[in-house]
Amino acid sequence: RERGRNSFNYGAYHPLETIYQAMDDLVAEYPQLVSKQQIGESYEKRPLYVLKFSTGGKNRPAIWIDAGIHAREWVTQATALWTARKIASDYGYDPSLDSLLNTMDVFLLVVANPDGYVFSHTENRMWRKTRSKTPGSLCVGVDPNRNWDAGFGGPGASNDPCSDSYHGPSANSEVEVRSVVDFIKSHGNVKAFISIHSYSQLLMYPYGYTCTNIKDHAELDNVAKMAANALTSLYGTQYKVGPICSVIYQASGGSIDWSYDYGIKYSFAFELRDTGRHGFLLPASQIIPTAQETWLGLKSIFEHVRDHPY
Amino acid sequence: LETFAGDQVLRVEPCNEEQVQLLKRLRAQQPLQLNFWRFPSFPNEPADVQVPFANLQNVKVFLESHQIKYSIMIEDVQAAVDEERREMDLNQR
Repeated sequence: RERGRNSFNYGAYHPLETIYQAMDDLVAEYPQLVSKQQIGESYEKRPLYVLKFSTGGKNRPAIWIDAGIHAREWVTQATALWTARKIASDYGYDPSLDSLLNTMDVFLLVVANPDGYVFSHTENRMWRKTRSKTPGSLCVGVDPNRNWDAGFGGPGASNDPCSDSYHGPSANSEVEVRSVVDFIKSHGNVKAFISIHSYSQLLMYPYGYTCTNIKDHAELDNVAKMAANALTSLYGTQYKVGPICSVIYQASGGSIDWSYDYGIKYSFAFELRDTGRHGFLLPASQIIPTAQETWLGLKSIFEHVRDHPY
Repeated sequence: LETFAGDQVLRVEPCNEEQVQLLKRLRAQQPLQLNFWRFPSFPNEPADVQVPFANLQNVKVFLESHQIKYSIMIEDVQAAVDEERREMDLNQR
């Protein structure tokens, strides 16, 4: 059994239980900084846990990060777990992180779609959706990144329950999505919303449901380019930057479109290192390099958010 | 456990809007059990699609008959899964 910093292998993929145990271990190791909060439970009744990194204060401005909403993108959850330890272990040693955490909190949802994650580990490696049942259909699951209340049901989402991009019966129908929405709304002071995926190296900002530019286009483009440059500086991984619609494709009901329209200006989505040559099967030897380079990108965004309160 | 023996991932490169629309129509064909890893979007933007072994011929004929350029990105998905499993076992040891 892997426990603690000395034996846990961050360069490997793990089952859900091991990830949850590692989160508990992190909380036990850094109780002054890290706590665990349950924000809901999945369709199959698995807990949805966020790690909260806070140095105190009440309802401080916060940065939200979620990972692994598309279950099969395993390097995403692995990167989130590595990032959690990085934040905890670098606090007190990294002046940039110190100044962030002295004024803001960070919330990290390591496994945003636990049912899908377990299913991808046990039944179907290529599973991406939730595991909710659709009345009248034999097909299971909703694409949780088409289920947010942002142009719901529009272009780039399917109304076929058998499709991998099925948007679901209604916005927020998926409890995994609704739990995040409720949490963000009840917190009320989230200033950045970052969603982590993994395929084809992109760093995107809104919109996806429409191809019109957001009013903060220039600033977010600048922030994203700086973050991508920071990320590239470590291993040379090339990222493409831009709005979802023009960088990837028009897709409605996505999380960062919702967060932006809700008023969270700094909304970004990462698509981590994965050329497609390995598909979603990024070799385990690339987990830590992926996490390391992503950390530089994340930190660049953190710094901008910290220095540009609104 | 579902296996992916013989499944391939194709990188498809539509060169105009008409080809993009054809790919979108292909995507809607449920019996083909296609799993788009990257959905068709704009001309000259690649789409990646995992095709079950049983439907490979149909899909390739469709693409070729419409002069849609494609290449094989992953020869055998199951081989990639097996390789990953081997790496994971190694890591756990």
